[in-house]
Amino acid sequence: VQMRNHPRRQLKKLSEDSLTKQPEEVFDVLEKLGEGSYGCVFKAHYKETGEIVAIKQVPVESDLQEIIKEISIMQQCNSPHVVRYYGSYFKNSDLWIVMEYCGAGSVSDIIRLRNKTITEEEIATILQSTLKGLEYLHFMRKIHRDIKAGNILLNSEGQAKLADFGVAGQLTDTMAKRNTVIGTPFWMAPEVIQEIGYNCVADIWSLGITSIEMSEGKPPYADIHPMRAIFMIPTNPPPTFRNPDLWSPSFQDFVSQCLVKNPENRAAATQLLQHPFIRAAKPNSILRALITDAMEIKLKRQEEAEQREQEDEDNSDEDEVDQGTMVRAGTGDLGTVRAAGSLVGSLGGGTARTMIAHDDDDDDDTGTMRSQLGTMVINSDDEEEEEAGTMKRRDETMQPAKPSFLEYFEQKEKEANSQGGGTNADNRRPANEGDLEVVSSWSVEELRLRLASLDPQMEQEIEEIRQRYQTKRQPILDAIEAKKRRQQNF
Amino acid sequence: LFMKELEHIVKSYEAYRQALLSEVEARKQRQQWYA
Repeated sequence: VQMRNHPRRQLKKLSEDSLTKQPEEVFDVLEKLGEGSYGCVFKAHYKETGEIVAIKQVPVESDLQEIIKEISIMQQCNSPHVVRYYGSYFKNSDLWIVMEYCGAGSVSDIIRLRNKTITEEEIATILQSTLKGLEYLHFMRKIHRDIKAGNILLNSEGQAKLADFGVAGQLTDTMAKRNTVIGTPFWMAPEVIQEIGYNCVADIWSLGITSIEMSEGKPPYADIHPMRAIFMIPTNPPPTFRNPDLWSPSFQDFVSQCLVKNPENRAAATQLLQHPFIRAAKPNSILRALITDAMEIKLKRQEEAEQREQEDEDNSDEDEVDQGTMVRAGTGDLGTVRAAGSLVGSLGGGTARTMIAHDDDDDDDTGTMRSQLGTMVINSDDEEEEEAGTMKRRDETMQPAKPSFLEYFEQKEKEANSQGGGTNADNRRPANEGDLEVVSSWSVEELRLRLASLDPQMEQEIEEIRQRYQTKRQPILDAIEAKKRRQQNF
Repeated sequence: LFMKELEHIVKSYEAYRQALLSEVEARKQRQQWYA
């Protein structure tokens, strides 16, 4: 399955001639691979050489700053352990980013497709390639900031490559430690959460969490709300395996060396490559069975989805002429896309909720399916730059929003007072702990109901403020878009 | 700014959650004592 399209030689860059043409003249878009942070990823055929590439199509209204950063970081990297960047095009309202295709998809796709975790032997091999990628990246003074199984891609030969640099950061000499809260909550290092500044070893913590994720199918704390996990990660001792008896002492030792809370005492990628667990790793070829298995399941599901669609189409043809015409038009245009789209839908078996329910910051990249565990970006980099310069201004204008439950308490108290019950209106101090005393007047049933509704309520409020900030950013994004339209392909 | 607002909301909810959990626990203990 996977060898059919495997290129013999490694594409370095698209030719000048290719870059001057319209992308659809250069590529045959074959099928949709998944949906990512900023758009969809397609498998495509590069007509000039016959090679297979991945194309990320990003709508221009997306956060271009992040996308440009991602392109820039990929462009600067030249490693077999980092997904390669070939070139970009502007097409209508989309930016097409052409990248290296990794046929087996991400490690989390493989786990999800097969519905089983990976063996310790396979994990060692994947970790070895990943560590080589991290060693290179850290040598280049870059931090990935979102290491997780969803962002480790495997090519058809079983070589692991780092992908999705949407949130990666560059360290400069003057800024040896960054302080932006970024990444995916369950994989985030304590120092990243605490905003005390972090460096490359933050990726090593995430790698330790990824090791547990690959072994157990999910990262520690995945069953609890990500916002609560954020409080627990810096407070609790480093996480360990749920059932340590299942894993060798060497693997456990490797994970414990990644999950050292004090970043100063945490091992670097170069040191970890010398760890006995990694040194004993078998060659990439041991992943072949795993990859073939996953790809066969994927192909089977794709065929089933196509068959279902064909049946639906036939039915709608029989039913109504108008509906039939509509379906045909869609199929003609995006036939394989629709099929793969159904596949993506059918894979949604994860249980953990995304950090911000409506945010599209998911893992993505060449050959990756949509993940259920989202990436969290709190401060954007332009905010960081502002911090370095004129950050004082922020505090002066800061007016934190009052959570709705506090408003609810106030309203309740007001009602109680207006009924002649309470006389302590002067003592009421909004947003203070005193407001919480009202809980003692509720029944146990009511307390339970309120506990249950807490997370959705919080998520809704977070979404509201996210949207408020998005509205503020829109005029700036529009200006960027206007400028961008004047640019050429690059 | 967004970060600060977010932090404020999360901390407030966390305090609220703790208050609810403590109250549930207190009721449980009270019930046991009566029993």
